[in-house]
Amino acid sequence: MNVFRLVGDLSHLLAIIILLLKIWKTRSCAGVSGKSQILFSLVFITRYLDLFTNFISVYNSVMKIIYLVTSLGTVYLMYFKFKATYDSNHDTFRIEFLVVPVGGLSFLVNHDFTPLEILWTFSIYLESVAILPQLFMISKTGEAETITSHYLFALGSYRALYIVNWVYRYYTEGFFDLIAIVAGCVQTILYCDFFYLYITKVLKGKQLKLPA
Amino acid sequence: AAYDAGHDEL
Repeated sequence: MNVFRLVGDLSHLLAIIILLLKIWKTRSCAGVSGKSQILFSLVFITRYLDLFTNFISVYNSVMKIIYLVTSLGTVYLMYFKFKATYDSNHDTFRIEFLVVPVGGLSFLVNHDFTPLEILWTFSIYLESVAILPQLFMISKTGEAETITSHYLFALGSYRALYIVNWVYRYYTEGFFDLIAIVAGCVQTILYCDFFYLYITKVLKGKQLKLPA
Repeated sequence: AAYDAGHDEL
């Protein structure tokens, strides 16, 4: 473990907590893409199947459980408890266009052709594009609540910090995982225009409005 | 390689 990965994990946890609190406190999931939340739940489920078979550390197991519970809890709040506030008219990204190609690619490019490894690879590839429905929804509505932009900033920062972690691990341990690195770079690049808007607008107290 | 020790990252 290194500080970059730890701060990255905490940023990821912060993002998930921000979103959960936003939905719970405002009793509304307006402006939030339920499809992205479904994809994130799928990412955690397919990645953490080794939760009980491959013990890494208490921290690792506890965080996996927290991610699973909070992401499924968010999906539950969006599609059941506060379903009436779910904006399905703007959350129209065809996620099958993500899941199918990612599923195919995970069979073609992986470290090991075993069920657990293919599911892990699927999870890594899926996570890199899972935010697309959310970014698409914001581009359709043309704006995002400030709390949602904080959520996205924390979520985008987590994988950017993981990239720093991979550089650090490469130089200190000689460790590198090309699948995770390439997918992590794609994932972080997808946030770039949002990062620009966040830093130039939200941090100056303005509402996040996409140029029409 | 990354996987034989089991993926140690979240």
